[in-house]
Amino acid sequence: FNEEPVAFSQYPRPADAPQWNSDKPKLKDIRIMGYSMRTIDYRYTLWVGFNPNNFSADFEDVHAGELYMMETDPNQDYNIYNNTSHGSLLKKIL
Amino acid sequence: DGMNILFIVVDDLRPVLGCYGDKTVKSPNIDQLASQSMVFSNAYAQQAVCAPSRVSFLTGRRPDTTRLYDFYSYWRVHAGNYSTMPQYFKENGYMTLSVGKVFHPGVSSNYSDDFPYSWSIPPFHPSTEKYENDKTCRGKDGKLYANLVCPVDVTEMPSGTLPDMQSTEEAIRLLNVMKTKKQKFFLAVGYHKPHIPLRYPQEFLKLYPLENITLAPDPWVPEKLPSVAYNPWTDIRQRDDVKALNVSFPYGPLPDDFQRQIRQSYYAAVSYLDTQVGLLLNALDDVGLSNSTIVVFTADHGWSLGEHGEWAKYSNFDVATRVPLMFYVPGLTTSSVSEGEKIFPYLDPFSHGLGLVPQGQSNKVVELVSLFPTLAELAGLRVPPACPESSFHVALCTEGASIVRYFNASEEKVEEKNGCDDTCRC
Repeated sequence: FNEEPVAFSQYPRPADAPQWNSDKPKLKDIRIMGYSMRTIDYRYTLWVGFNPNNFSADFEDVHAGELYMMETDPNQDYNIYNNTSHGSLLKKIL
Repeated sequence: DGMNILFIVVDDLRPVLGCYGDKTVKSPNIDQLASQSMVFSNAYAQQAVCAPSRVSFLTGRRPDTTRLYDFYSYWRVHAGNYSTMPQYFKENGYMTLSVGKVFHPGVSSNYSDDFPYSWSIPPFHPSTEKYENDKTCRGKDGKLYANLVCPVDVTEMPSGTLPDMQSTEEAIRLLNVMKTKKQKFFLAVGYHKPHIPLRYPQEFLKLYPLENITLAPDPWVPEKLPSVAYNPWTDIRQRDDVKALNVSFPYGPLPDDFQRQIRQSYYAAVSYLDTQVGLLLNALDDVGLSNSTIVVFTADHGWSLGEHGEWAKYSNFDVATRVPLMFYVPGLTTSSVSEGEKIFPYLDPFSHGLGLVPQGQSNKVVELVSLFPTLAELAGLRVPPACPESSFHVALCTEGASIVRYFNASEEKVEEKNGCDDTCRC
């Protein structure tokens, strides 16, 4: 009960920039995985390197990050990942 | 002796419903279900694309465990021989039945919707499903196209019907058979709309005059959105009407007027879906099973309607991952009603306004991967154990936790805490 409910989602990408197969990359073409952690207050997403051969994600290889605070930005238009320290969120998502 | 289960899963439905506070969409039948249900306003899919999301919630495992991120592998061969939710009910004495799109068809469900593991009889697919992407949309020039926006005259359609109409008919037929046989059942009904093409009976357009349809509140690509996070909506670009607009890749944008047409047709498709759900629930009443059947209503993921300059799913944005999730549990979410009294009379969206409020609501953040343990608990079955860290070798376990505990929690009423949020406004 006292645990903060969290929802985890993820989405694969073949490259950093949008390309024709960005929406639906085949397993062999996946190079990046975006892992999202959501609570009632925020959505924190890390786009990290992904190896499709052994299904491993490399959280040392961060391609990009997103952080949206739901109370002030419910539509998720203002990514504050680069202007905040989020070590605790990284620890939590790991 | 356990309740029956009616599991309704809708393709690409975001929570644009009256009972989720949406002030545009007419969805009286789903709102009526919500008025008897526990409604979760913060439910999320594990991945915003069909096959990975469906295999995830039907096995109770996350995509990193099913190892399905695309459409091209079958978990029993590729990752592990995981039991599914219908399989578990089947092993516990239920007749398990699949109508329409429950598993994603093709490789990811072994070209069989995982029959016979998951289902007692071969799954039903509407015969008109095969025309879904054919040129059946009449253009201004009178010719037929494979459009994204596709209001149709149903009498002109192949076999004079549409897939979801056929699914409703079959589901109602099965309800009658189960009633006659006095057989406990788990019936999963998967509706196709509002998945693209937005092909629906043209009369539903009357509910949404184009002049009333606005753009998304934030129809631009956010300045600080990492390029990797953006989805370039490739699938809708391949539709004839979008192709003809010749918009640039990857950021477009689509012309404002066409954006409003897409939103108009998405809403119209949702109201069409609502009527199908209404006919199904009305039939549950008619066969006298409303008091002994748990009804679950959800979707496999959402759909972006122009927010962030995006369309379709394929992203981690809330508009693509958040789904409607509600549970009607006789005797728990509502007190049982007297024999013969109707709980779900069909409501016509053309003549019925808003006004229904969820029976219970929770704004707890929950996940579709919790569906399996939650339904097992509601049905009085042993809840599958939590999976160990690595569970590729474990047939029965779940990576989600049952959310039945939130049914009873004295939910902090959102309106008391910080004013009325969208959901309580319905």
